[in-house]
Amino acid sequence: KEKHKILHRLLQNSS
Amino acid sequence: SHLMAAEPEKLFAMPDPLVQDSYLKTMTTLCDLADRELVVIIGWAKHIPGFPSLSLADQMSILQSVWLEVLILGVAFRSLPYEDEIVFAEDYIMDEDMSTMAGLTELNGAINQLARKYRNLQLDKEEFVMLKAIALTNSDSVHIEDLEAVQHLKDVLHEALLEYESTKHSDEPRRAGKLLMTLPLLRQTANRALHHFYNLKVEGKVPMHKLFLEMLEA
Repeated sequence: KEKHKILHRLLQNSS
Repeated sequence: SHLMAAEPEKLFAMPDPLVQDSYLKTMTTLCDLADRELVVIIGWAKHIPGFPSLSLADQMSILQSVWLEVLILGVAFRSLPYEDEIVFAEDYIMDEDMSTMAGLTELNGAINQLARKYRNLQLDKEEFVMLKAIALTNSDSVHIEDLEAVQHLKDVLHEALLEYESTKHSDEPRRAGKLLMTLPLLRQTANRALHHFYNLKVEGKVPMHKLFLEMLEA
């Protein structure tokens, strides 16, 4: 479920 | 110096000039600003030495618990030059009358109390950036898995603060302690803000962006 979060995506982005 | 370089550019609230001032407009403007601040805070956290080395799950747990503290500390710091006014952004400064109209008397009162403490201490920017990083690592989230790694991060930042104070404010031996003792009021104020905006979310009248909603729910 956590993987669908925007926070998860933003933390994964490299910049 | 690393934290100083990681300081993000300031954001602007940009309230819609075509919409007449109202309670709804104020809340919409603040929620939109908070959503953009969140993106900035998440990007900033990645520049805190050691933070990106934590597991992704722990990074999430920490940010979910302290994002409002980080945001409010920023607001309090921006408000330092303005007595009794809250600087949500350089183009969005609320005085007491505006706060009353927006139903933010209690919240802005608390932010003001915090800003007054920092004003009395003459908090400088170096101290602000360290305190903000300490607030990040001082999360008491029960979901953190690697508590030791987070404690290490906190220790490193604590050391940096003590070292800074011993060289820059050697005449005030209790200064670091005074700064750290403002953190309970910061957490209390963040909780107040959380309740305010969570209630707004439940009411459902103010449009909110997805990230802001997600963090309020977390």
